[in-house]
Parts: sequence; structure tokens; C-alpha cells
Amino acid sequence: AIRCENVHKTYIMGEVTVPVLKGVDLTINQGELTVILGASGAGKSTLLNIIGGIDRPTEGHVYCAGKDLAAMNDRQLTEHRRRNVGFVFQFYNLAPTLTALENVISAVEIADNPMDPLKALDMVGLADRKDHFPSQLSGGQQQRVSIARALAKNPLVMFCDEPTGALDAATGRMALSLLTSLNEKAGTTIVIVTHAEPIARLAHRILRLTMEGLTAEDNPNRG
Amino acid sequence: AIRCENVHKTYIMGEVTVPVLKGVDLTINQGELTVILGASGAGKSTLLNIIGGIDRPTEGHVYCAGKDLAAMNDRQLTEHRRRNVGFVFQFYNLAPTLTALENVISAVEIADNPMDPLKALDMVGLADRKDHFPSQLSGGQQQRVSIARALAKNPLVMFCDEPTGALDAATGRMALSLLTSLNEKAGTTIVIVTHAEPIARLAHRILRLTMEGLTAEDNPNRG
Ligand SMILES: Nc1ncnc2c1ncn2[C@@H]1O[C@H](COP(=O)(O)OP(=O)(O)OP(=O)(O)O)[C@@H](O)[C@H]1O
Ligand SMILES: Nc1ncnc2c1ncn2[C@@H]1O[C@H](COP(=O)(O)OP(=O)(O)OP(=O)(O)O)[C@@H](O)[C@H]1O
Ligand SMILES: [Mg+2]
Ligand SMILES: [Mg+2]
Repeated sequence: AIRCENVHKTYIMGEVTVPVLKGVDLTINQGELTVILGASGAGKSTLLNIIGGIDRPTEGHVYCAGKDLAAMNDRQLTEHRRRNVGFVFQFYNLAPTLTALENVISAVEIADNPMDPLKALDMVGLADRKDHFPSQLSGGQQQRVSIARALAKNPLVMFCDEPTGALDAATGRMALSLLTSLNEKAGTTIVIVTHAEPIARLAHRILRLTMEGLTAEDNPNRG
Repeated sequence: AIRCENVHKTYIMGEVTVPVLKGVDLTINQGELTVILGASGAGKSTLLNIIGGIDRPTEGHVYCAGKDLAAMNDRQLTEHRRRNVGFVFQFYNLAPTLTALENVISAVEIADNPMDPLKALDMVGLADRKDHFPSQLSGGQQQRVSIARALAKNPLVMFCDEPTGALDAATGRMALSLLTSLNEKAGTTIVIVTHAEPIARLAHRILRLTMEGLTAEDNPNRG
């Protein structure tokens, strides 16, 4: 479904160059749950933003359902994302001037087949927080609202950057089971970036990112 | 060193009241490492902000070295915090218009006995990122810079809200060992809020916060 060919990303800060991705090749298979593992600073968010169409590589190509994302202009990329992609960012996910429920509603406005926004909030255990603004929510509650926002879109592909970082063990398990059941029941393609090894057990395929590069392995414990 | 007596915190949103802390009594002992554990939404950040002097209780008292924080006006509270307290917030820790190094330098300007800012950055493994702005740092790197900022102040008391949430296992262990060694060598009083049980093993004392209230236990594995 998604393919990277020789993807490079180098940041340039004045005279300093910061090479982050150095020729990444990868495949995300349609309908699978893929986990990208790696240490802090390895380049996981950078890679996710590129395959999610939020950022562009310095070199190389990203193909989504056969289409080269580099060939799209910004307006087409934005349209592609709003229709087909659910994104849970590592930080700053929510519009600060909208309540929890309004944040979810705004995400489904353009979706083809959305879930009821209040139901999505209920699935993450926050129906009773629907009228709170982000500043009136705990860290883990904000993270859960951003998960609900992505789930409610019923997207073809979900990209999640550290979706359980702010959650305790029980709440984190609940969030992950929402994702795995979406993958199993709706066939949604899901990519989870995390530094937490236990989450990798849920994956069909595990991609490990280090300063040296990316290696892929199938998870023997999953079909 | 820090004592809470019958601390209540209730948020009021129009006609809705949200009681969060309902009569909390606790003691933070000078020179100890105390961990506050609890699920997402339990009230940990709320409690930490109150004992850290960043927020005021709706009812009850907070005594810091015998002084009632409620008796201080905002200017005195701010002065008390800038001099004596290091704070690692759950989010939004860094000034976005200052580089990593400038962020640490700005924190030590009023400190009595600060560490060299570059040394503090080096201790969290980010000397080579000193000229990056927060938006040019990964999630875990931003979290480590905010830890360096608090460490560099050499404060009497450190308050840390989920200091390892964005860090991989190895980097998280490094951050925690910086905190435990500060506690052991400098005698700094440290309060760590977390939802992660393994961190509690480092504590002299563990305070568990739930919707019902707070319970305290000494850690039998520590002196
Ligand atoms: N805009 C930028 N300019 C310069 N360097 C950057 C920029 N954004 C990120 N970096 C650097 O790129 C590297 C990878 O960043 P990235 O955010 O992808 O890491 P990550 O694997 O997501 O880490 P974490 O687990 O801490 O979130 C980091 O070393 C970071 O300092
Ligand atoms: N300004 C506010 N107005 C109304 N309710 C609030 C406000 N701030 C926090 N709350 C509510 O208070 C409760 C406790 O929030 P707090 O941030 O202290 O939780 P927490 O234990 O730190 O959670 P987490 O582990 O998710 O960070 C939450 O249910 C939250 O919705
Ligand atoms: Mg990241
Ligand atoms: Mg919190």
C-alpha cells in the first residue's frame, strides 16, 4: 500500500547539515499493523511524517497506492490526507479553541464514512469530558481525544506517533486494543511509531530504525 | 519539607463542577525521592502543580519549609519557585524562540548555585543539539532539554511530571539515574509524578493517587 524508495531526509541549519534518514527502503502492506521501533532521536517521527504525506523527503520517493506523493502539489497532498489518513501526532494534536467533541467533529467533516463523534469519544472513555477544552484535560486525556479524532474518520490508513506515551498501563492497553480491533475488523492499515518494545508484539511486521538505517522483520507470532 | 493539609481542588466550568482532589493529606520528606503514581486523569499533574506552587488549592493548605504557600502573593510565589524549585512539566516545557542551550541558560539566571548549562545538556546526551530550536528537536530530545533545564538550577526541590514519557527504555534509564544520583549526592528533594510502576522502585516513598484519594507507603526496598 505504501512504499519508500531510497528516502533521504537531511535538515539544513545554516552551515550545519543534520542527516536523519539515509536511504530508507520500506513497504507498508495493505491491511497490516506495522510497528516502527527506535530510540529517541532515531528519526521515527521524521519517517512517519514523510510516509504520511505531512513532510517531503530530501531525496527518494514515496508511493501511496501506486501514486508518487512527490508528484502531488500541496493542495492534492492535503486533500489526500484529509480524505484517507488518520494521524495521531506525538504532540499538539488538538485545536485549543475547540472542545473535545468539537475537535472530533471537525476531523470527520470531510470523511467519507465517519463514525459518530460522540461514540468515538466514548470508545476512549471520555464521553464525560466532551465539553472540556484541551487545557482542561489531563495529558493522557488529550492523547485519547486525538486517538478518537483519528478513529472517527474511519480512514484507510492510520498513522500513530507514540499513541500511548502519556497513558497508564490499563488505559494504554485499551487504546491499543481499539487500534488492533480496527485493523482486524475494518482492515484498516495501521502504522504505529513507538519506542516501547511491548507494543511490537501486536504487529504483523516490525521495522527497526537506527542511526544506521532500517531493518524489517515479520512477527512470527502473528499470521 | 512539604506538607499538604486537607487539599481540595475543584474545577468549575459554568454549571458543571469537576472535583479532582478531595481532601489530600501528604508529606514530602526533605532529601527523599518520592513517586506519585496514578492512572490517567487521577489528578497527578493537578496535585504536583499545587505542591510546586504553580497552582492554588480550592481548599486546604500547602506548607513548604514551614511557610504557608497560601499566605504568599503571586510575586512571592514566583520568586520562591525561581530560586528553589526545578520543574519538569508534562508538556510545553521549552521557550520556542530559544535554542536548547539558551533555554537552559535562561533557567539558571536567578539560581544561587547553578551548574554549567552546557554540562547539563551534555549529561542528557544533547551537547550536539545545543543550537537547535525546540521545533528542530525530537519529542524525547525536547523532554531531555527540559530535564537539563531543571537539573542545571541545582534546586532544593525538583518536581518532575512524567519525565520519561517520551523516552525509550535506555534513554529513560539514563534520565532516571541522573535524578537518583542528584538525590543521593546533592540531597535534592525529588518528586516524580508518573503512571509507570517500574519507576516507583526508585522511590523512598510511594504515594498512590486514585479518584478516591491518596495513600502513602514506604518503599521496603529502600533505606
Ligand atoms: N527541523 C529540524 N531541524 C534540524 N534537525 C531536526 C529537525 N527535526 C528533527 N531534527 C533532528 O532529527 C532527528 C530525528 O528526529 P525525530 O523527531 O524524527 O526523532 P524520533 O525518532 O521521533 O525521536 P523521539 O523518540 O524522541 O520522538 C533528531 O536528532 C532531531 O534533532
Ligand atoms: N482546567 C480544568 N478544568 C476542568 N477540568 C480539568 C482542568 N484541568 C484538569 N481537569 C480535569 O482534572 C482531572 C485531573 O487532571 P490531571 O491533569 O491532574 O490528571 P493526571 O493524573 O495528570 O492525568 P495524566 O496521567 O493523563 O496526565 C482530569 O479528569 C481533567 O479532565
Ligand atoms: Mg518522535
Ligand atoms: Mg498529567
